[in-house]
Amino acid sequence: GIDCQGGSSMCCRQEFFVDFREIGWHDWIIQPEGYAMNFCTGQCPLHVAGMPGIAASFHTAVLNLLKANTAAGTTEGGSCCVPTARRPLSLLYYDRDSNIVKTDIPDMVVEACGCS
Amino acid sequence: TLKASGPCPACWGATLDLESQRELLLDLAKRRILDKLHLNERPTLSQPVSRTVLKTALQRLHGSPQGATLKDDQEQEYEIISFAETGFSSINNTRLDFHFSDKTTGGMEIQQARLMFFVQLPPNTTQTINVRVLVLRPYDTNLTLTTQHLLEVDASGWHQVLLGPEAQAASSWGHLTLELVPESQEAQSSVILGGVAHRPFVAAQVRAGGKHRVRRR
Repeated sequence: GIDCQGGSSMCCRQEFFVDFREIGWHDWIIQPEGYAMNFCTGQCPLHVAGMPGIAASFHTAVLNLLKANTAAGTTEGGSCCVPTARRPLSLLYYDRDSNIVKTDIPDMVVEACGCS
Repeated sequence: TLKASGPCPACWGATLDLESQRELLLDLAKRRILDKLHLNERPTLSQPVSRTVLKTALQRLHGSPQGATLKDDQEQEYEIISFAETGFSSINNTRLDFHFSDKTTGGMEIQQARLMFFVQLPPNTTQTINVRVLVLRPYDTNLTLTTQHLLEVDASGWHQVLLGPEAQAASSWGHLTLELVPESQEAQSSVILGGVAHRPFVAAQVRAGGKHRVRRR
C-alpha cells in the first residue's frame, strides 16, 4: 500500500491520529497517548482492482491490463479502496470501578490500503 | 459493505469541509473504541488511582505472563488490575473487597486471578497467612467461605496467591471478598500493609465471550 501525499487521487492510506488529551479521554486511558486510526481514501480504477495498492510485478501488471481491457465498457465500479492490513491497539485504561484494564483490540489500526 | 457493482459506499461526500470531516472521524474513533470495550459511554472515575499505586502494581506484575495476547480466533483478552477496598479490618483480620464492573466482565470468563499483597514482618520471623475466599452467591445475602489458601511468609515484601475457581467465579459475578488472617499475631499492628504504595490488588486474566462457550461436565 501507499501513503497519501498531496495531489494524488489514487487509493492510499491517510494518517489520522486521535490525541486522547485533545478529546478529554486522557484521564481514563492511561496508555497510549492517542489512537493512530488512519483510513483509506482515493479512487480505484478498474485496472488496479483486486490489487493491494500498486502492481507488484510484471505478471500482475499484464493481468491487470488484460482485466482493464476486458472490462472496458462494462459496468463501472465494484472496486473500493479498503484496508488490506491492520494491527491491534493495546490499551491500558481505568474502568468505572477504577480497576486498571489492559487489552489488545484487534484490527484497530489501518496499516495499508488497497483496491478490493 | 461492498456491493458487487456500483460506486463504493462512503461516509461522507465532497460536500463536507475539513473540520466537519475531522469531527466525524473523531466521533467514529470514539464510538469504535467504546464498542470494542463493550462500553456505552466513557467511564467516569469515582475513585481515581494515584500514579504511585499504578506504578507499584505494574512493577509487581513485571515479568509475569502477559495475559493480553491475541489468539488465532481473535478473541479479545483483558488483564484487569483491581485495587482492594478495605473494610471490617482489624489487627488480626484484613478484609479486602474487589469490584468488577458488569460492563467489563459481562459475558466474559475470568481465567486466572492472583492476589498480591504486602507483608511487613520483624526480622528473622515467619508468619503463616490464611487467605480466605468469601463469596456472595446469587440470591444470597451472606458471605460464604469457599476456600482457604495457607501461605508461609518468611520475609517482608510483596507476596502473591493464585486464587482458585471459586474466586474466579465470584469475580465474574462482579464482587470478590477476601480475608487475610495471620495465624499467629504477636505484633501490635497489622502485618498486612494497605497504604498508598502497598495497596493490595488482584490481577485477573479475562477472556471475552465466556458465557457463550459450551462446558462439558
